[in-house]
Amino acid sequence: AEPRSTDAFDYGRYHTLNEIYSFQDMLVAENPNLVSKMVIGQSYQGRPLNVLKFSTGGTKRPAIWIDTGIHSREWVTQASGTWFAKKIVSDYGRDPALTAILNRMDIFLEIVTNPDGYYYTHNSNRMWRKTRKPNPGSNCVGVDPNRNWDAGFGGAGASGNPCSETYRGPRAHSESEVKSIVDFVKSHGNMKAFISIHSYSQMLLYPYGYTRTPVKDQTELHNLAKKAITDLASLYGTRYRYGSIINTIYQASGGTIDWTYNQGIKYSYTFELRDTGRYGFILPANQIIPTAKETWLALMALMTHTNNNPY
Amino acid sequence: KETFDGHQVLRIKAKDDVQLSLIKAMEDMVEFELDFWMEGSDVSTPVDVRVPVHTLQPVKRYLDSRNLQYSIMIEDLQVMLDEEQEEMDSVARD
Repeated sequence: AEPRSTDAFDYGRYHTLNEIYSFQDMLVAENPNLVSKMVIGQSYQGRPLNVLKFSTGGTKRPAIWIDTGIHSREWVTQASGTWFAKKIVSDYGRDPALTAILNRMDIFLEIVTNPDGYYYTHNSNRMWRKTRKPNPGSNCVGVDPNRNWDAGFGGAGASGNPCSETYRGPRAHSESEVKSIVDFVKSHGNMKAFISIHSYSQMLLYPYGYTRTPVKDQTELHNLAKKAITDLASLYGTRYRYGSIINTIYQASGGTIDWTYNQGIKYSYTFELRDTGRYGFILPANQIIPTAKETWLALMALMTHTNNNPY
Repeated sequence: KETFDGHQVLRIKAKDDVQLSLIKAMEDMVEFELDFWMEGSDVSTPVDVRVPVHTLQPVKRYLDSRNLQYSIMIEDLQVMLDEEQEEMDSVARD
């Protein structure tokens, strides 16, 4: 029983890959003047890498990128991404802050960044995290798409063992799910913020993960992170830690936002959503909407700052 | 579909850097078949790790013998997964 509209879509439960694809098409059909769907590439198994573009005009406007689900088992992130998409179309023209952002910038949202892995979590292995490409010479499948970027690639904080959950892959950008974003960001050339959303452990992180060298914009990114998690906590009191990846969670090489920051995208952040470990990746569906709502406040802080501080 | 009956998620807390390195060394012990859910960069961040039922005993022996403190965060992963699936099925039926 497919919902007939995005108003009837149940944001408070987990959905299959096809249901999310259908949602994306409905949202585009309902909002032709605001939302379009771009296919930036294909996954290893040939699934489309769909990106929703929210734009009120112009060409190559300064833009904000948000992705969810790069680690497929982190289901609350794809579910939150779906809620974000509806929130954007609901609030444009109503919420002055979001309207101001979209009157000057575009927003790109990739909800299912690892579709092969996400499909696999629904049908074969709920604990799957990586891509689904076989590794030549190994029985183990998949690469960690958050260790495959050309930023400190191959350094400490990733594994060279194909059977590891943090296997970096045979070379940087070897995974089509990663390479497609790399090519899109480079061809667009005007991204001003890049936000990659994971779960769990309730953290807001900025570069670097592969080195202890502070980024040159450390002070600004740190202060903005503090403002964002303060706004997040204002709704339900959810407490976040924040800081650079290497100082706050662990050393990780080949990470997404290290690469985006090194491309010149100053406002590069990673979220680790709920919870702190009671349920981990198996977060109950009744926490999807509260998680999305509180995260949205933090996203608005990051996006508003980006819009108010052009560079 | 892979099942996880009896798999447990352990939360391990290092008291100091020596203990943290003992925990990190477990990443290379492929015989334990561990799945690190959350890793820690320092002693303030616990390490969460999923342990298959058939390696639970040797893993707990490893932890106990090195006086590594741990708690059981998830007693039986499959029970939680069944609840999640049941909820998805029931909503789909509705």
